[in-house]
Amino acid sequence: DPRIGKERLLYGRFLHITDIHPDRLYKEGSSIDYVCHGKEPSKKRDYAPKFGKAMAGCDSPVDLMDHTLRWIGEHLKDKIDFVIWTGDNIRHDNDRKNPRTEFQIFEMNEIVAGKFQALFGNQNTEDPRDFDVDIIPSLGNNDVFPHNLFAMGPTLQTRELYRIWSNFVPQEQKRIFSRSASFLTEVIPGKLAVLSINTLYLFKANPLVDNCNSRKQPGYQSLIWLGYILDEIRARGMKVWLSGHVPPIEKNFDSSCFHKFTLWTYEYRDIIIGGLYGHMNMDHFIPVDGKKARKALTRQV
Amino acid sequence: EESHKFGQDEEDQFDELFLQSADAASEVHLMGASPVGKETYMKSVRKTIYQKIHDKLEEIVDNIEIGKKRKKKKTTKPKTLDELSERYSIVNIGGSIVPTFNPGFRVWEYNITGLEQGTQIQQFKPWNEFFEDLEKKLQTEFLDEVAIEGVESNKVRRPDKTIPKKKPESIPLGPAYEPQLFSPTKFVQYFADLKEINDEYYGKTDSGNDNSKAAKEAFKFQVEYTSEDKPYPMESLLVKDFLKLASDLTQDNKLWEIFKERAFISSGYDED
Repeated sequence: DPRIGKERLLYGRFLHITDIHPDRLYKEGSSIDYVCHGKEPSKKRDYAPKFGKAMAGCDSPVDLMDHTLRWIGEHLKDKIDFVIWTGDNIRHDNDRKNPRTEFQIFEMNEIVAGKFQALFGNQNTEDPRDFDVDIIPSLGNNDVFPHNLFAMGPTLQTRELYRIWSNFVPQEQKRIFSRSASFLTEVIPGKLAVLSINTLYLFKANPLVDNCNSRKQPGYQSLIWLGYILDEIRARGMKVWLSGHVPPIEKNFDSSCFHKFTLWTYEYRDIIIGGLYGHMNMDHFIPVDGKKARKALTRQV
Repeated sequence: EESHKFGQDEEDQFDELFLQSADAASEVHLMGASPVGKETYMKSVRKTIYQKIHDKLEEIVDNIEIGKKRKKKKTTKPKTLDELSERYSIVNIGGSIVPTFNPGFRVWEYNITGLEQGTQIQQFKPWNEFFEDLEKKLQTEFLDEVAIEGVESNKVRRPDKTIPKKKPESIPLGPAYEPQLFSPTKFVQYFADLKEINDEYYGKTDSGNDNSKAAKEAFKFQVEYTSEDKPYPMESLLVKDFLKLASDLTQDNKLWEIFKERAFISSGYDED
């Protein structure tokens, strides 16, 4: 690794983790019916257990997050090359008595980023950018305030986000990150990269996204960034994984954004290995058709 | 029969609409981590997206058979699985840690054979210079566009830079399509069985054990399945392997049930 002047052993493995949603208000033994936020349970079935309960609707107890990271540290950390971590690092905004604040969102994101840093950072150096395992975070729709709404940078939110992720985002991308909240990490220098794509600029639930056709739209600007980056990766003979929070499928993206994004993945099929996303909480895959995307765009024109 | 067909079409339309317009974000906003409409969503994925792929694969088989009889028939449709798979890319969507279902994550494995013998890193402009240039380009681009949009008389259509040029034919396909360096080869899906973990934890703390020790002992992830596991083992994780799986999932209800069970991270979720 020429960045740190050290040899690195590669394992040919990496981790994808997503949607941790830790909730500091989660209280063991409280009522599930009241999102596990402290109210006494009415019956035994309503009891919020220590590590959380599947399908109950509560967010993650902090214990679940901490033990998950501990388990990864003990069983996987020494066997992987990098971590793709696709966002949503705070509870949902579904408790009317306890609405989330912008401060809480940033604070929890900072706490979770700190835990990743502690787990995967090199403990034998004072350089906070020296990682045993590279981490590539991306922005979730719940990591912004109000949820889903994220304006094109530079804004207070992109600045704050850079501060929180400053050890994960390569320094030379600080200015571009402040615009796009997206970045590139070389996980194997000169060979393999991972793109962290801010999918909120393409997400139809973001009230600031109308389409990806108007040149002032954040999605349009974001796709221009993507194009330059993919061109450079191709020129360097590298390969790349795409990553982000909201999956680029019709259900989630504005149609012009969906078709254009799909077309980029199609036309750069010589370098793009695949895409890893979160948000939907279900393990599945969606094939997207590049030729169909071009036809749809041609029709639009 | 006609009325049945009509009903069927209506249902298909509903599925298509569900896929395109249902707003996952507002569901999440209202319901937090609760699983809402996930089975309906999966059903629509199967009926629309996976079924279309199955139909296209069937066409390939048909074309091959027709081709034997009428060799010179020209068609723009893909003639082989490789040609069809080239059209697609795969959006992989991960299970979450938040217990909408059980917590889960995935470890991907990829081919690094030959990396050490690879050619030396070519000398390129340092990344900081590239990003400095890019910053200037994006700034100019944005200011130009805003200025142009502000001028009403400007009727000249400028090329849309968010539509990529076609990939030059001379460039070979990448690791998603042909086995090579960095091709994904396998994945291992891990999950935490929360019921089992909580039961074990409370069993230990009831008997007077130290809570933090009991928590450490009880909490574990286990392998839920791997991409090589039955009943639909994948030879590799190239795009064509995903297409074949999508097609198989439309044809075999037992496979589909297992696929769904895995999609819902072995939580036993059933919308009904």
